[in-house]
Amino acid sequence: GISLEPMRNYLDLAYIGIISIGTPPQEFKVILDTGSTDLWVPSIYCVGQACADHNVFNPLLSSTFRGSGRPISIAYGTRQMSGFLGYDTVKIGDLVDVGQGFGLNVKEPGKFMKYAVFDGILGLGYPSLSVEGTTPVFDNLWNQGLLSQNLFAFCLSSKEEKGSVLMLGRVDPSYYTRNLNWVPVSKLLYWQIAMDSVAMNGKVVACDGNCQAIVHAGTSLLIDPPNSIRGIRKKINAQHFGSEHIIECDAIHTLPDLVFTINGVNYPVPASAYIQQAALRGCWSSSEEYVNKSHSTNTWVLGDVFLRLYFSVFDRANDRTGLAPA
Amino acid sequence: CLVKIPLMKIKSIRENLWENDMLKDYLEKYPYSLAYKLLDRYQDQ
Repeated sequence: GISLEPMRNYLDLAYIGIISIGTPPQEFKVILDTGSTDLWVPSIYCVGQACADHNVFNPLLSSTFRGSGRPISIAYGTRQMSGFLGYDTVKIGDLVDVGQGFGLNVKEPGKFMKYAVFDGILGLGYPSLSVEGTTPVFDNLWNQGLLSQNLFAFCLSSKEEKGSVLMLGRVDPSYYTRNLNWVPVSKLLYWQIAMDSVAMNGKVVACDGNCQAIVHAGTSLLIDPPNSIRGIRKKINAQHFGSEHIIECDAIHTLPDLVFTINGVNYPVPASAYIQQAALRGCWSSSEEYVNKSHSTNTWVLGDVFLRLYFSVFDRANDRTGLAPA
Repeated sequence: CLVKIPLMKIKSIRENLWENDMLKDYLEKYPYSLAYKLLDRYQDQ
């Protein structure tokens, strides 16, 4: 089984939840990610330093494990996870998901995974992204009657440890203000929606007259398509650094909001949010290398930077996302 | 009816690579352009 999830970016994964797999349960720290659909964790069959630093699943210790012997491969944006498919009980919060298919990783996607605090990934994208023949975790929860509504929601806090939450089956309105603005999903792969424009100081600087945006809990940045970066980079006087851009930190106090207009509603993002401050680096990612290609995607990624400001609902029943100030 | 899963904010691989002075090497080796190339191909198909 092969799955391709090109927007997954390991580098910036920032929010983890705890799940357990097997009987008795074995615990894992997983990224809750709307940009992919599969669940995978490292297994005891994984060799190398990267796996040695993480919790690994031991199927021999689980009485409910069923192996399939089927090799799987999940290709992410720049790397790949390889392993085999197994089935076991997955516990997430108080929910018990029986017979869940998941990947047992036998090879970590690169030695850089040694620097990952998380063990695996739990995808919340559409089933069409998943390894063929497997049912994603969220779909299984719904199919097994464990949720009252076919939706989930994220509230992400900028605080280091506490305050962030994934809601399953219902939305708690105390987490947002005003009304949820609903936007239909335009492509049932990612949580992809149409965006009207991106503006600064009242002037459109990108996405003039419509583009696509992926509402992406699980990746931390705003990622703009390569063909839109030049204008914005000029406006904020950012310097090229590898495939990213850096900016003087003082600029955080002077730069204007980036205003994303989606379905006629404005979503301002202040400079203090869209500039990532760590030592003297920051700004958002792009790929200059790809600018001159004749065929280039025009898809933005609205990651955690955006979702810390806006509460997000992912409504599978109606194929729409809801956004409101968090 | 409502299941809340607490999430924790962690240090990203980017931050860890930065602290170990490996971020630039990583970004040169695995630029985002690869992801965009894949996305284009995928959407075409």
